Amino acid sequence: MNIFRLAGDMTHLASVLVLLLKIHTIKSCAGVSLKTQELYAIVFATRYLDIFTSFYSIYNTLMKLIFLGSSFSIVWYMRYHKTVRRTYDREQDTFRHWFLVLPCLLLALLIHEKFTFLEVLWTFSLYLEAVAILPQLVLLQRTRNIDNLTGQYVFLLGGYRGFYILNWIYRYLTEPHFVHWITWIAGLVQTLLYADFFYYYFQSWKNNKKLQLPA
Amino acid sequence: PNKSYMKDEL
Repeated sequence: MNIFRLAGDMTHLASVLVLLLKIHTIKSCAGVSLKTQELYAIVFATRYLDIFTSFYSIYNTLMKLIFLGSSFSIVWYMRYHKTVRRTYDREQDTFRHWFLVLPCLLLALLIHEKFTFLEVLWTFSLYLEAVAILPQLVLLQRTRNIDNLTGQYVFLLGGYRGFYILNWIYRYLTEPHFVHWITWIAGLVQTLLYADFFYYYFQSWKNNKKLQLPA
Repeated sequence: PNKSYMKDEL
């Protein structure tokens, strides 16, 4: 464990807590993409299949349970909670996210480190996580007025993978044979997808005005 | 081992 990875995990944890806080306290998921939340639930479900077979540390297992629990409970809130589900703008959140799942699965079947069931699904979860934010970014462009909590959620979610890139650089420099191109490229693509959001987020923060994404 | 470990990450 290094400071970059810890910062990344804490930023990631903060992003899900911000979202759960928003949904649980104000009983609203306006501006939140259910498609992105469903993709993230799939990402964690396929990433953490080894939770029962291998144990690294209390921290590792605890964080996996938190990410699994939070992502599935957010999907449950947005689909089935009587008050929250009414605030979900179904008409705007129309990204065909299943068109993201299939290519990621095919790519994982083609490009992976080992051709085993767990490894292919783990690789699939890496590719899917890289693009899982797309429905949310599209929804933000459409709804335009972004409330603070949703903006913070996307900002933290984008930031965590950025910290992970620093972690991979650190591990590459300190651990021999630490070379994982698949993870690195997927993580880089993921962070780059947030680039324009980050630009407008900082602009709004600097000029102290509401976050507006160009149409 | 010559294989480095990746699965210890979240």
